[in-house]
Amino acid sequence: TDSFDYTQYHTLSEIYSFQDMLVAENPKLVSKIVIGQSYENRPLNVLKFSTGGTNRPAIWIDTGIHAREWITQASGTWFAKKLVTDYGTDPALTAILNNMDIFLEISVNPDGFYYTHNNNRMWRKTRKPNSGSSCVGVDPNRNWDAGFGLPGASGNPCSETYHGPKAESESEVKAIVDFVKSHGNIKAFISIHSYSQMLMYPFGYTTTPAKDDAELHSLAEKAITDLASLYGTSYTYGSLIDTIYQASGITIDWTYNQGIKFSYTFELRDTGRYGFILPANQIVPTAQETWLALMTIMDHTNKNPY
Amino acid sequence: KESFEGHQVLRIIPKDDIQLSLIKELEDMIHFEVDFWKEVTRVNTPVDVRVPFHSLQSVKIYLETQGIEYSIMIEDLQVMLDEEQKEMMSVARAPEPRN
Repeated sequence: TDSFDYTQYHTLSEIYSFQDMLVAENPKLVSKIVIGQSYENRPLNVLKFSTGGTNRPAIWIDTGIHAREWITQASGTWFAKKLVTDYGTDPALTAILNNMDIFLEISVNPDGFYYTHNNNRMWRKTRKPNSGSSCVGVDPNRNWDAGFGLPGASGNPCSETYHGPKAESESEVKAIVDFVKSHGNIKAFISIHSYSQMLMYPFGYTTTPAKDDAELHSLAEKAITDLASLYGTSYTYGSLIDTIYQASGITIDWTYNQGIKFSYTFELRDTGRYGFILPANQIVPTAQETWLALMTIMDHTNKNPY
Repeated sequence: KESFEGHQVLRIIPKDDIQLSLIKELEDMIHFEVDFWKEVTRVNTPVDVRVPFHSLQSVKIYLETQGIEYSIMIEDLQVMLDEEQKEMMSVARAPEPRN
């Protein structure tokens, strides 16, 4: 993985190969878990970074739930490499990994990602057909059982924010739900999107503040301050409904309702010129600055057990 | 492979609540087949919308007649996608791992 080109976008098969290489190179630190299968039978791979122990408290990071947000899968790949290179050299990360496990799902929506490479670069949703409609796919970030179907998602299968026929109808979502429930000890859950330069916490479906609103707010402020320290990229932050718009059935509302206090979602950088076609030379700077914010959240999670 | 030739991405910045609701109405005009990259949120917050070539004139006229300012963020999406593809293809790939 030293020769993997982190400055370029990669296909799904290249990312799968990268994951296997990383595991082969770091067998004592990294393993691959297949938590399920996509609609088109692709494996849902999760990299587990662990220094031992059983059922340690854990941090979950995912990228690429929306297929066309290529910067997220690319950043996830960079994070994976960063985790192995910094363990043992960076004191903060070493302390985290000596106490907690980190799970990283680089491509949450592999069918959609494959489709962006081969058929439609602008595809966002899953690839499951919708009964009674010619439109394909569900927005996997409206398919969670948290305010499912409330305002902030669409009931129209042709919409980019179609919530699906029922909560967890998408195998890509259900696989994470089952994993989180069976693990039972995940303490932070960070879901990464692009491109609005935001860091948000629950809720999206209601204006009622989360019980931990104050702590989530101050940690978000610290995280985006640390992020900005590298290249000056300015983020907005706050609860999702206050920061962006009402959205129902979203990932972090479900994880928060499961008791995962540090539930956050990122919208990575917006250069104001390219939208989802962020040039590849932006991958590493985006990943580098995001890493600083991730470290802030992970460090806080490690130092503030609950 | 779907082509996005002639598609533009417009950046619209709503100046007041009336403009906000007018842009939201654009979302409901399904025949335009617009794709909101950045959804309508609040006043002075950019909305980015991909507009297919066949709807460009109508959407621009709609915005202009309502007095809503916009700029063209992406002039021709397919040109950018071609560049992206070219860049991906030109990079010397690392050899595949041995079986």
